[in-house]
Amino acid sequence: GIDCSGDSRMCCRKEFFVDFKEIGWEDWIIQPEGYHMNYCTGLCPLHMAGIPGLAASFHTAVLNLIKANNADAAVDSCCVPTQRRPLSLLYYDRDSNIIKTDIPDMIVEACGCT
Amino acid sequence: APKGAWCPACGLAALAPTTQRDALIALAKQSILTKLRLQDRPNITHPTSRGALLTALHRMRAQRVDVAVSPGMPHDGSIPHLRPGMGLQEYEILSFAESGSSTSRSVRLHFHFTRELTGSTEILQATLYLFWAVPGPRTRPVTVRLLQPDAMGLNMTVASKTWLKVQRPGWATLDVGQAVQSLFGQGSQRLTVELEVPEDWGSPVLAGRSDSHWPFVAAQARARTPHRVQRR
Repeated sequence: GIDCSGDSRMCCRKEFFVDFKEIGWEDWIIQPEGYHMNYCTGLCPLHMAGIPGLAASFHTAVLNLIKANNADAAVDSCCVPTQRRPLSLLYYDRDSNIIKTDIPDMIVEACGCT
Repeated sequence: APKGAWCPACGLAALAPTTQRDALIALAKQSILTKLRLQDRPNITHPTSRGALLTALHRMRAQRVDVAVSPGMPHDGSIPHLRPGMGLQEYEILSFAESGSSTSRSVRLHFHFTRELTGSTEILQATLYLFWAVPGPRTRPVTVRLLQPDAMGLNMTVASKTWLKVQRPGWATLDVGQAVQSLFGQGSQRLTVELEVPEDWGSPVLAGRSDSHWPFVAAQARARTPHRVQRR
């Protein structure tokens, strides 16, 4: 997958870090210090459809051209997460018990076109 | 998106940077609270001391390495270690004791579990950790009763009773998985442990709350599998 940088308009992963201290949650969330709430954004032109991330090889480029020429056969394509990982939290609950849990699929690692 | 149609992903990009940031932070908060089954962020009344937390985490790790169950609780069919759930969210819970009523020879300890957990998880295992600061070996055992509220919630009934031999100062563990599981099953949220020592002991010698040897229950729980309706 590709990380968004500069004025890239193609499908990419936008990093966004939520610092728990900044939002006043550091008193009840012991670990970690924040949450990487990355998200996918950018365009998925039809000839990019179905390829995780951006074209990175000659073969893929040719495949894209074939797809582009048959554009009318293709349907819409969206920029979505292709890899995600859990968010591990150590936090206090209402009774001041300490809970450790891994929330699955909370952090986007990579994006690609459907 | 075609001209004029509203594109959900683009909507965010169209916002001013500060508005966009506020929207993302609100989304992050909501997402975490929803996944933790919390209505709102908890307000912490008495945070655990760092020492007690580190001691408890260290004890739990040491216990896992030993994989030895204490001599105290006879195995009365403790919760069979259910196969780790494939992809189901799991929880490790550390509940530190709250002091209850006490006499010259007994003390009650209360352990609270929140409704979010008792209603939506199943207990895989639970262990009570007690630190004895007695000066030397004691011949006669400590009586440990696990109490839970009766059906009306008015009186406490004895859920199980066991004897704990204290050979030397240090940590002792008891398997309380069955008792915690039945509590959760009845929708109750509080486990009460009563410790009674023989006459020649003097008062039950447990470390003080400020000390990092305060009693705690370490439990492993797993989200209940969502109820599936089988269509035939």
